[in-house]
Amino acid sequence: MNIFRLTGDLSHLAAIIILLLKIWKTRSCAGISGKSQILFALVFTTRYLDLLTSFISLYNTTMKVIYIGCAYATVYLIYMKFKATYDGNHDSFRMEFLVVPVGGLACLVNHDFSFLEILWTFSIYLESVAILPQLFMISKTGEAETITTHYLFFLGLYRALYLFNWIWRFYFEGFFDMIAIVAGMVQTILYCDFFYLYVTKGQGISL
Amino acid sequence: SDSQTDKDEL
Repeated sequence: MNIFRLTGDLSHLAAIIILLLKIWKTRSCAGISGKSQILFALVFTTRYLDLLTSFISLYNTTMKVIYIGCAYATVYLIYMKFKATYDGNHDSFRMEFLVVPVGGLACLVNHDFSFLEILWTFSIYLESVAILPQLFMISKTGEAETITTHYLFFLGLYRALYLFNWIWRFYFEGFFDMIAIVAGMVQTILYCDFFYLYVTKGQGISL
Repeated sequence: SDSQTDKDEL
């Protein structure tokens, strides 16, 4: 654990909580892509199956359970509780265009051809592109509320901080994981355009 | 370890 890893995790947690609270407080999921949230729930589910097979630390278990719980709670709010406010017409990105190629890639490029390892790899690849339906939705509607942009900022910041964590770990522990690093770079790059808008416009974005 | 996954990372 280093400072980049910890702040990355906290940034990720902040993003998830911000989104949940926004939907809960406004009683609306307008402007939020339910498809991105389904993909994130799938990411956490496939990555954290090791909760059932191995114990790493209390911190590790707690964060995994919180991430999974919040992901499903968010999907529930969007598709069940506040379904009437869900803007399905603008959330038109096809999830299978991401899930199928990512699944194929996970089977081809992984560290070990085993069930849990392939699901872990799948989750890493899928996470890197899971935000695309949300970004696509913003580009279609041409706007994003301030609180939505805060959510995206912390979500993007998290993986960028993990990149620094991996640089740190390479220098001080000689550790590197090429799959996580390359996927993390792709993920961070996808947010660059958004980061630029967030910093220059500050408030809600309108294209 | 050069390319082992780290399940401690989230």
